[in-house]
Amino acid sequence: STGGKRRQQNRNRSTQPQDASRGSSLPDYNSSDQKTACRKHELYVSFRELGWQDWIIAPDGYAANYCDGECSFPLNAHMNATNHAIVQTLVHLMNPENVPKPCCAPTKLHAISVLYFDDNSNVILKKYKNMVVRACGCH
Amino acid sequence: AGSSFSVDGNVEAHAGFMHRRLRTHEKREMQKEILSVLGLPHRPRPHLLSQGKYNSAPLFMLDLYNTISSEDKSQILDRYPSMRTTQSPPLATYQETAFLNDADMVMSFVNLAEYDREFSPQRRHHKEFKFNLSQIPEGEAVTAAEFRLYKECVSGAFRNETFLLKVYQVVKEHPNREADLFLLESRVLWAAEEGWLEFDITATSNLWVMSPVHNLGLQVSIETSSGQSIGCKEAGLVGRDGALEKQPFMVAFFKVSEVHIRSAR
Repeated sequence: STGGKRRQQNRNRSTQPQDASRGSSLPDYNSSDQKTACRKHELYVSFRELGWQDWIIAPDGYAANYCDGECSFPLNAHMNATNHAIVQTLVHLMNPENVPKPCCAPTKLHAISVLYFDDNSNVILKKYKNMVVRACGCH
Repeated sequence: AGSSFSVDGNVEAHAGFMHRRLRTHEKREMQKEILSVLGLPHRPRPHLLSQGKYNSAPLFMLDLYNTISSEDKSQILDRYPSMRTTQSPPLATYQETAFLNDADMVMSFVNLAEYDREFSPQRRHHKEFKFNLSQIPEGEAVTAAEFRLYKECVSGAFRNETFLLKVYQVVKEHPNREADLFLLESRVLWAAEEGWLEFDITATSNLWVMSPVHNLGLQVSIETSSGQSIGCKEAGLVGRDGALEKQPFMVAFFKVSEVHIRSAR
């Protein structure tokens, strides 16, 4: 089975487009080095930092999540989110404990309300409900 | 967790989320993403407002926003009672809160009228108000609309007066004589009264949304108990030259219209 696994990795590597410009070589999924393991990060998006405080009255920002590491999307001409999800599934079968499960199912977002000025200095309070994200990712 | 650094290095507590400086391209991507979620073609550039001071409409809308947020929170608080804190009562009336629950969007509109019309003693003093409702997104229907005026306590000659305030919808304008008006509401006021006056203009607003050419604004006139026409300022009504937080404005509550267009059989 070890031989099979190595052959599988070689095949994986050969199917992965090498992004010479970035010179990145795919990490060895079995290495003990978890530095590039897929992780979900949390980021607070501040409207003030975006320089938008002159037109957004409230909230002052919102909490967002994003994933980084092995499950990043090297979205170039050959790899799109769906392909990546398939590759992740393959990797998932062999090393379930290494990466989180990829998922392309629609994800419902929390409802948010935003208060902001329009171009004519009218004020708009809008409720954004039933927002669904259809992207694939490390959910 | 639970502590973060803002751009200027101060520690801000945003529950559990790190706050790091965004790179320029990240900023641009994030701005694009947020505008698409908000359904906006570009980032609005409102007229320069006096720094850090909001006038009456944004203050009122901020109160509605806090009402919504506290309601979301109260749903959470119901689930986690230990988080309950004392909250100051909202400015919006109970009725407005009911409109708010039902609405998908609320808009306040800046008064566009430039001047008060003061005619000769034979003709009536009145104040004009105009609002531009043409920017409303497709498919939004007005479920409720209010015109709000702030009245201050009157001292001086009229301090013991009662006033009759009338709000009209302007139906047709004429170059050399008074416009044709439709009376929306009349109300008796005491000189000593102080606070916000709300007038229901839902039907008028719906007409303005559906037929912008009919949007000729509102007129307010005031008489004393002896029938003398006086200026709004003398009766304590705050106009464009008054305090920012007491400026007149209108607010409309919208719901995405449920009307489904059926193709003919």
